[in-house]
Amino acid sequence: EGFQPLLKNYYNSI
Amino acid sequence: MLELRLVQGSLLKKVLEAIKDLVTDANFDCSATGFSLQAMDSSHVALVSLLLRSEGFEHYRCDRNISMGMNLNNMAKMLKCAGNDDIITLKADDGSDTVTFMFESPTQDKISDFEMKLMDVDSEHLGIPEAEYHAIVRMPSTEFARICKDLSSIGDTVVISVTKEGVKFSTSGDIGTANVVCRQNTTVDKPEDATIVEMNEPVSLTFALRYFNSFTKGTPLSNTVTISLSSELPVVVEYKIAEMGHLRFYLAPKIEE
Repeated sequence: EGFQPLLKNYYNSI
Repeated sequence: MLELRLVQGSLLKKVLEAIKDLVTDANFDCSATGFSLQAMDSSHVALVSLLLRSEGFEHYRCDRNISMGMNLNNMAKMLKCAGNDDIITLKADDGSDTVTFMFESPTQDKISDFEMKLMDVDSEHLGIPEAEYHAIVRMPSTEFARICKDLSSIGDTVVISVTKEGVKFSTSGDIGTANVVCRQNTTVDKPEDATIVEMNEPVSLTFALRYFNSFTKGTPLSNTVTISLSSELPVVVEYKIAEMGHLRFYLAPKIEE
């Protein structure tokens, strides 16, 4: 079904 | 001192119903701009972003920026005690560890107040830059909810493909496959019934349907939903909150391992 990436792989922590 | 008076209190009730299953605890941030929230689900895969602009409140007093940690299930329990036509006012004193929800019936003959304990919520805030999306689909929110519900009875994931012909939602599971194609349709009596596909380039992405079904709890907030897709970015599912702001959900696409 594919790997579900975490959102922090796309956006930086602030 | 914080005092926010929302004449259309049902909006806040709908917001809580839309997010309480996805997020357990969250910080509500209050500033001159408005009342906002950013929170991720427990697995850090989906994110919810809420903005209710200060101009949308009948009375908006926020002396200093304040962040209030709340358990969303408990907040939803309290807001369920407000009538759909009630005016809701949120109040908090500086340094207080409680927030008060005041509900006024439209005829002012019933006034209730509920005090809820605040909590420390350790949350990670993500910076989400403005982005150009490959495709933006606007469609009736009930139609989108119906498609997500229908497809989740067949499979666990949905492939959303946007071409110049329209948007296709596909799934497959043990019992078979399903495809739903929505073509651009602007010749409708009411603008909210239109399906509008803006495409800069074709895009096809795979998402977990259970998150999409959770996002569709936002349906009562808006007649339309906007789905923004890019191959390198999380999808954005947005419900506009009339004259006040928005409720946005973000979810990263599934990728090959």
